[in-house]
Amino acid sequence: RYNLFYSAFKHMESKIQSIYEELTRTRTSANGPVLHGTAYLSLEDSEEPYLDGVKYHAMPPAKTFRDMDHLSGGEKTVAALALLFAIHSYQPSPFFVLDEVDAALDNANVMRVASYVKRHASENFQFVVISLKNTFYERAQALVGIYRDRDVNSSKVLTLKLDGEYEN
Amino acid sequence: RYNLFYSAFKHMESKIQSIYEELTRTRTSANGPVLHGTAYLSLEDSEEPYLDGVKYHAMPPAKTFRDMDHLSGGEKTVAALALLFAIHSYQPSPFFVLDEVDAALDNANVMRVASYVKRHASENFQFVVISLKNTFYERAQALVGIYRDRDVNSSKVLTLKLDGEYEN
Amino acid sequence: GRLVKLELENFKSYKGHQVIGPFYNFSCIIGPNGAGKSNLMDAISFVLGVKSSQLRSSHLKDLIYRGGAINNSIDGLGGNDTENDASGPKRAWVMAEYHTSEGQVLKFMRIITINGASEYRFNGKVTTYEKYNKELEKQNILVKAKNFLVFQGDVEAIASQSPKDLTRLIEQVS
Amino acid sequence: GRLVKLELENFKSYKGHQVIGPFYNFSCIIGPNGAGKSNLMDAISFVLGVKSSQLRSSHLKDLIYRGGAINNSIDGLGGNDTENDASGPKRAWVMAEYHTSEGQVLKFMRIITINGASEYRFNGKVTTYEKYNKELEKQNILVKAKNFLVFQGDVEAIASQSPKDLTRLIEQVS
Ligand SMILES: Nc1ncnc2c1ncn2[C@@H]1O[C@H](COP(=O)(O)OP(=O)(O)OP(=O)(O)O)[C@@H](O)[C@H]1O
Ligand SMILES: Nc1ncnc2c1ncn2[C@@H]1O[C@H](COP(=O)(O)OP(=O)(O)OP(=O)(O)O)[C@@H](O)[C@H]1O
Ligand SMILES: [Mg+2]
Ligand SMILES: [Mg+2]
Repeated sequence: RYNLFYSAFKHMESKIQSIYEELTRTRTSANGPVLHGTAYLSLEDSEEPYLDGVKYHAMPPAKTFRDMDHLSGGEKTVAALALLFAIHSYQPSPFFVLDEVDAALDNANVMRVASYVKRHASENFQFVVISLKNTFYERAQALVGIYRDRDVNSSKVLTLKLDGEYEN
Repeated sequence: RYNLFYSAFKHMESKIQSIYEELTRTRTSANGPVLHGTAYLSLEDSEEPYLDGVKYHAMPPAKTFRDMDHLSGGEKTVAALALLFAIHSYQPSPFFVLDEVDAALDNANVMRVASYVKRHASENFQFVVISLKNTFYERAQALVGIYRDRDVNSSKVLTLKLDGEYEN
Repeated sequence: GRLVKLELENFKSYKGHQVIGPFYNFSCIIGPNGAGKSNLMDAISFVLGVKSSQLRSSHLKDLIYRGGAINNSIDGLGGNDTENDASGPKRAWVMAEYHTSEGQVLKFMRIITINGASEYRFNGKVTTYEKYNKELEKQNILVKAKNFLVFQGDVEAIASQSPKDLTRLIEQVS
Repeated sequence: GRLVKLELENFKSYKGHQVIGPFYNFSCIIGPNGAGKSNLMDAISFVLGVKSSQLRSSHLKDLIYRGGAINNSIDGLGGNDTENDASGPKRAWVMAEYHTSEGQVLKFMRIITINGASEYRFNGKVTTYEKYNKELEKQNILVKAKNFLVFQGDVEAIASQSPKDLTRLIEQVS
């Protein structure tokens, strides 16, 4: 049990930084440097890891080292997604369902998250994402449009493949 | 004490429907009828109102009568704002501060809420609203732009009156 | 493997029989507030065996489509009691078609009735919840950990969960 | 009456002395994630006397600007320990200028120091919290009810609050 836990922890620890980096990479000006955030996992009590707990730290680019609680709404969302994807890298479930995870994100962060999803979506890592923001859904392969048909008092569905095919 | 409570309740009860109507008015098609939602307050135990409680009900347009818990994220947000404005109508605080209340709203609802704020903002009913959505903030009288100055590691502010004047 | 399509009947706001899909590697669900987007996520969670309390419903029977009186208030007109059918459907079901990376087609189905009983079918055959869940685990779908389902409004809390909770989550996937 | 401008010094992410405003009848605060928008709402709440636990801080001293080591990781380069000043400011304050409908100018000010003590000033004169709050209540600013402050992420819960909570809110404003 301890070995299983420990190998999972070690794996996620090795992945979290590169994932958070990819989600926070920002170019401050046209020719400026590309900044990125820093994230890591630490064991509160490294003798018996599952006694005390795993602590998660994430610092957005050019920010001070602070407690996770002081992060803003949007900064917390990005840190949370990085953690989810790091956990997934160890135990890859075949698909993700995300319901308006972009609600607190500004346009720049919506684009970074949507590009990350577009880059990593594959046969074995499928994304089903609910979003209200066109900056997010315009990058999808296909749209599932839900509308309410007032006449029959029911939800109805239309599917649209974004390279043009239309299926219903 | 009972009289004070009762007159507050009666006042809000009389206002909640017209406020919710204004926030949910939808024209279903170009020449179609204008639908709107229904909202009301009820006393769970009308003998002793502050023993049990005031129950709030809100039904979006063309939806069935259901428990408030079954409303969607966006539907709950609109219902919540109607309640807040109804309470305000009885005891008008001079200003409101709203932090990203439009996060769960689709574009149509953002426009309805922003138009409501624009219509009701006045010398004695001031709104300070934090928003990431241009559909909301483009209707404001003035913008307070916050940015992070990396050189001095601090938040900085710019103010812009939307009819063109620029102040710093 | 991946989720290819969903079929549902009288599940939440989806009246009658509807087929949804196909789902691609990156599909986005869009639509106005109250259209039924989160209900579709509830349908996916439901067919995987997630409890009704996580699906914004206190009883399983709340997941069955209910018509009821519609609020048709129109400017100038009052009243709204139309189609007050108490005689709604008595059961609801969701079926998920899943294709493994080897090309096998798996069908997971869950049915509920108005008295709250749940029935699970794997590839058309009735089975127990344990066996059903075992088939999901073979595809690496660990419903207990739920680390691949993020419900509306829950994302921020994931970053600020306590070390104890984070440890439990890692334990469930290890 | 209305809120006309805010002045603050070393409050949360606002370093040094800054003046914010004027505020109009409908002002919108905009800016990227992490810029300091919610911190500005915290400044308004703080000057009205709201407790620090509602301002995402466990101690009052967390509200004082802290520089600290900046994370300047740049692609290709490591390291990030610059400007590690432990010698940050020892106090912070916020002042709100309020104009009544009769044209009077009122100034509400709250100061905190690193040891967590709070000082209240009304129109420049030090006063007790009770008197300070009385002056706010004269302007119909009922901080106990807080029905005019909606913090980030809290709006949906207002619609589904329990009848008991709603009753208490109505009592506080009546
Ligand atoms: N059993 C049921 N039968 C019929 N309608 C239902 C049932 N359960 C929920 N609903 C309806 O479904 C609607 C909510 O749908 P849902 O939460 O999926 O919306 P959404 O598209 O996610 O909206 P948002 O963008 O606001 O989050 C509610 O209006 C509710 O009345
Ligand atoms: N005492 C302090 N000193 C310096 N910086 C602070 C202090 N307290 C909080 N911060 C910083 O302020 C930032 C958060 O600001 P805030 O929550 O206002 O952002 P926001 O503009 O509301 O963003 P979002 O759009 O994501 O909600 C954090 O990055 C945090 O590190
Ligand atoms: Mg939803
Ligand atoms: Mg914020």
